[in-house]
Amino acid sequence: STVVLVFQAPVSSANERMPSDFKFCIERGDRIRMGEALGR
Amino acid sequence: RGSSQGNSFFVPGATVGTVLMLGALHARRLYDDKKIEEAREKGIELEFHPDVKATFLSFLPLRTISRFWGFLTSVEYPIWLRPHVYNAWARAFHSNLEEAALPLEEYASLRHFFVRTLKEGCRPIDSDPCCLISPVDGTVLRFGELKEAGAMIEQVKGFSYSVSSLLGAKSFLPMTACENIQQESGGEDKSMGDETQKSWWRVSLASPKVRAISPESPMKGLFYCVIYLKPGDYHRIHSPVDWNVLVRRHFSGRLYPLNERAMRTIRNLYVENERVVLEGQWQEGYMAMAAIGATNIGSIELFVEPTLHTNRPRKKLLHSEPPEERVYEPEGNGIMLKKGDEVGAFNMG
Repeated sequence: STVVLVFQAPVSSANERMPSDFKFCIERGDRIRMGEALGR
Repeated sequence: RGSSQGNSFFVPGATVGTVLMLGALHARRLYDDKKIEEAREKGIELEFHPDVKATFLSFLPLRTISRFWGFLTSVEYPIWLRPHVYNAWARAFHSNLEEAALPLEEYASLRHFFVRTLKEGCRPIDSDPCCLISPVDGTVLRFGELKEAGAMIEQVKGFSYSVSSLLGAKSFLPMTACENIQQESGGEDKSMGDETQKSWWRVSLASPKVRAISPESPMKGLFYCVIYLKPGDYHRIHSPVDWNVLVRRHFSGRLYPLNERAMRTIRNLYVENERVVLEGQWQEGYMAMAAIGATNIGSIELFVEPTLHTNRPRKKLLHSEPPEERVYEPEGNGIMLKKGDEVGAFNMG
């Protein structure tokens, strides 16, 4: 079985002092467990 | 067969031949898997490569096989046998039995054991309010940003499927960041056309006119992440963020296996298979989660909608027919889920 997530997130901000780009914190092939961060 | 000449056991030649053939096929499969593993270690990407065996799968009654598997795994074991069966399962598929919430004797069947809950504290939820968590235990297959118009996700190198096919043609999929930029520079406003009446929140998510009200707010991109669950993994699905689920869509489809070999050899695997899609909105905009079934794990249970039944027998399955859709509280905010809440589970068969 497989789960696919599709979501909107910020890619750039007009406010340079508060960058808000979304970044994944995973790599392909990583084992991940429920509750661990995919991205921030 | 017994005989008076002293031969107490006789295996027919055809049986020996079959066993040898199956052994050879299995050895070939192990060899292929080893080659793939070696290629991956060298950084070589798997490529799409359709084969005859994959075509043969489409002629098999996989949904019936799946339901029969579900029936077999629902058979209750005597209490003394249960730990042996589940220990064997855990050894074969690398499950951690110490995490199971109940003693093994309390799981009446393999099917019951398969969707076991975990002990309190086994899966701490990342408390960072700016993070999006994994909804399942599994292996990350793909992730990234959808930049092109008509967003596509790569199944393997050489073959991709469209996100709108996965989520449904009536999906409220917003535009990608690139499309937003094109619109701002004078392109046609696609979201304000014929579909205006259909999606009040599609407009609010996607239209740069709305975004322009708040120039400090960041530009939104569209991201995806594909996670594969092995048979030994914890098979419950949780909420990745705090969000409001507005629509549920059920696609009654095929039930191909979803393993690595199938990914390389079967086109549109995720788009053809039976799946349940939840769509809604989180603090950053659009959110959708698709749970895709496979032959062995064919049915998807939603705790937010217990009446939904998937992998049902049907006289004739038309793959072109639209998905069955339910809007949760059309006038309200849908169903509110908190990060880490249980949403559903994959069941055997």
